[in-house]
Amino acid sequence: MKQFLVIGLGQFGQSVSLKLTEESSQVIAIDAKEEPVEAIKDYVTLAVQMDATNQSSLRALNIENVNAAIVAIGDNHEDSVLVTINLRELRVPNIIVRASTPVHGSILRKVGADRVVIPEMLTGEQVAMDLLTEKVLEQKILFSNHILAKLKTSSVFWNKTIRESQFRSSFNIILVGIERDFPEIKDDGTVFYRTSTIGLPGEDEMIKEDDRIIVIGQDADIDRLVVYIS
Amino acid sequence: MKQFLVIGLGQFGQSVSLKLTEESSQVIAIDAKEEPVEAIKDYVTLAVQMDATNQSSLRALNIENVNAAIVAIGDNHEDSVLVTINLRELRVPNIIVRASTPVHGSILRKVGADRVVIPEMLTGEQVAMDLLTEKVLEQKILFSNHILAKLKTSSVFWNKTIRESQFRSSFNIILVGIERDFPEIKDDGTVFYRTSTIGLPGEDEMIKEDDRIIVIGQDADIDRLVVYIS
Ligand SMILES: Nc1ncnc2c1ncn2[C@@H]1O[C@H](COP(=O)(O)OP(=O)(O)OP(=O)(O)O)[C@@H](O)[C@H]1O
Ligand SMILES: Nc1ncnc2c1ncn2[C@@H]1O[C@H](COP(=O)(O)OP(=O)(O)OP(=O)(O)O)[C@@H](O)[C@H]1O
Repeated sequence: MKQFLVIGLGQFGQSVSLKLTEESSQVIAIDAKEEPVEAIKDYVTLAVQMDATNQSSLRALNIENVNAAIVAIGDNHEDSVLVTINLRELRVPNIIVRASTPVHGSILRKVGADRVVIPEMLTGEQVAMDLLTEKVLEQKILFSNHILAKLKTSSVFWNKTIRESQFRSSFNIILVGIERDFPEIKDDGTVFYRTSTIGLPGEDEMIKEDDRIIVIGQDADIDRLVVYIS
Repeated sequence: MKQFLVIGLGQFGQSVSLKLTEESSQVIAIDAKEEPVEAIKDYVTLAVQMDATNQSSLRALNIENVNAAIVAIGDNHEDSVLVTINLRELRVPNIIVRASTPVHGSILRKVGADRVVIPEMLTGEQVAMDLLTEKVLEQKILFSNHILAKLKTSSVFWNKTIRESQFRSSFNIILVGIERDFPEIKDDGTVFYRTSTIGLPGEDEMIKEDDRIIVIGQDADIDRLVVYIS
């Protein structure tokens, strides 16, 4: 059972705390203000109102066994630096710190943050990439120049099996999912569509009209496929 | 050539503007303050200092042809709502708005935002997931319960081809990349390692000692593979 310390309960800190708890980890959540502590205390293992720059208070929490600490203090750069230094001195093994700017981030790394996260920059790049790919419904950068993309399909692919479509040999991409709308009849007789994704479909799976395909490949190869589909 | 309007040049707005520009789009960047406009003007198509709640100023920019507008105003909730309404009235086809809380986000959606993004929540969940998977070096949620994960390998896989490893039949996962360190000799004779990822490796590619594998599969299947590797 993993145990984590989250310091700072703004949107980022709350989101980390709740997700960790949802995934069955123990979370000690700290904030200097009363309201965020009150709001979260029924959801996490322990919620404490205290100033995390106060090293003796931090030490009193007996956090030697936490797997990692997440410093989620936003605007106050000096506090987040001081808290990082405190956690380092208390020998916390993995310190993840939210920075608000790259300069703030490099200071944090110098004082011992194992990982620095700048949510606005990460999400900003992701949003930019999503906007650039219109025929592409959604896109994520995976690694080097490979992306994951969800594409609309056109009649060139409908009613063919994945094997027949030859994604790998023609486009050097792999199909990892098919998103399809399944009609269901409600009690009052009307039809509604439930969207579901078939993950890692087999070679004999057939692509149907209106299916969206989820693929992985290099940007240039995905572009070629998009042109082919259009 | 796509054209975008970005309103608000904090970290999020800057990051969207620069990424769009890097990907060869035209960007009109707006901020009420002088410094962010000055800082970005050499990098984007056009940078304008103005208050975006002023609809006639916005109209004067002739933004009928933008593909989308990104409202990146952070703390001032009323301004971001007002700007969204203005953009709606100017018939901008795709309005993406950064919200700071879910409540703020639902208001924005009600007044016409096509997409609402809360960077701290998205990144918070991602960081939580990364922390929970120690043997897993990195992890991304892809769709339904499928994740992309980068795993260390152990001797069970070294010097076997991908075909011999039988990832698909034994674990129901697919291997989409191999991350490897390639030694290079510097001019002074010392060795340094350059990390590179082999994307979509073929079935005959061999996994070597210290390789990291990038795989896709359902959480439960990835867990089984992690147990097998450990
Ligand atoms: N020294 C400190 N000790 C404990 N908590 C702190 C300290 N300094 C700041 N905090 C808390 O950190 C939380 C997040 O900080 P802040 O509000 O500055 O960032 P934010 O940008 O609103 O956060 P987010 O971006 O995550 O929404 C606040 O609730 C604040 O009370
Ligand atoms: N009405 C407005 N018109 C134009 N720009 C505005 C308006 N209101 C706010 N801005 C600008 O939006 C920018 C970002 O807003 P703000 O600083 O509140 O958010 P932030 O949380 O710092 O941003 P980020 O999270 O992206 O770093 C600021 O530079 C601000 O000047």
